[in-house]
Amino acid sequence: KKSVLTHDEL
Amino acid sequence: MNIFWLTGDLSHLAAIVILLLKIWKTRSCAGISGKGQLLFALVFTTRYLDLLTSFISLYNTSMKLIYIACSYATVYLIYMKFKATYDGNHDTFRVEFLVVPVGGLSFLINHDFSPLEILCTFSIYLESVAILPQLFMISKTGEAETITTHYLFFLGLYRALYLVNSIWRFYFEGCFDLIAVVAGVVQTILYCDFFYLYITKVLKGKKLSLPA
Repeated sequence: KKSVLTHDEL
Repeated sequence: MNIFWLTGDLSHLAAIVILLLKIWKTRSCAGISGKGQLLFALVFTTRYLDLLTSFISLYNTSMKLIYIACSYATVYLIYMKFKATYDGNHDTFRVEFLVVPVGGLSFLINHDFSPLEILCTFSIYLESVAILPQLFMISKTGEAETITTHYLFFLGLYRALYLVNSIWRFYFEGCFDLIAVVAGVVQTILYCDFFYLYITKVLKGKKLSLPA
């Protein structure tokens, strides 16, 4: 699973 | 988005802009680790490759572009425009000792074994330790200009705020990223000693200097 947080967070 | 996330981003932006303006206004990069800034440019480049594959929001895209542009501008000022003022003799941290292990770790521990995800994970691990060349340089020279300490303070504060943001998102959004949280804890711990000196010295109007 992709690390969701690290793509919408900076 | 919550208040900790936003203030974290703004703190990060403040750090980057403070450093860039300091170098530009004083026409000097004395006391700044060029190697550290190269690492941050590498961090932003490898993390924000997702600009090419996914769109989150106008805010997200523009902030990423600003971070990348500012970090490359800083590297340009240090290694090209104001190269004569660069204190290479004190910037002797061996960055390969960070990049190689971090590269290996990102291959071993990641959420998805794909090039973009490995690079993004690499950037998170690398960011957590990318301040070490700068801290090493300060420990070698034994002092830092006050404006440099403001830069470090905002850079450290940003990740601490992001940790609170992670707790917030865990409770209110049910999402949790172990890699980002562990790296964030490591990153914040590295700043603790500096935070102590910043609060006890710099905020009381004294220059940050270490005992010989």
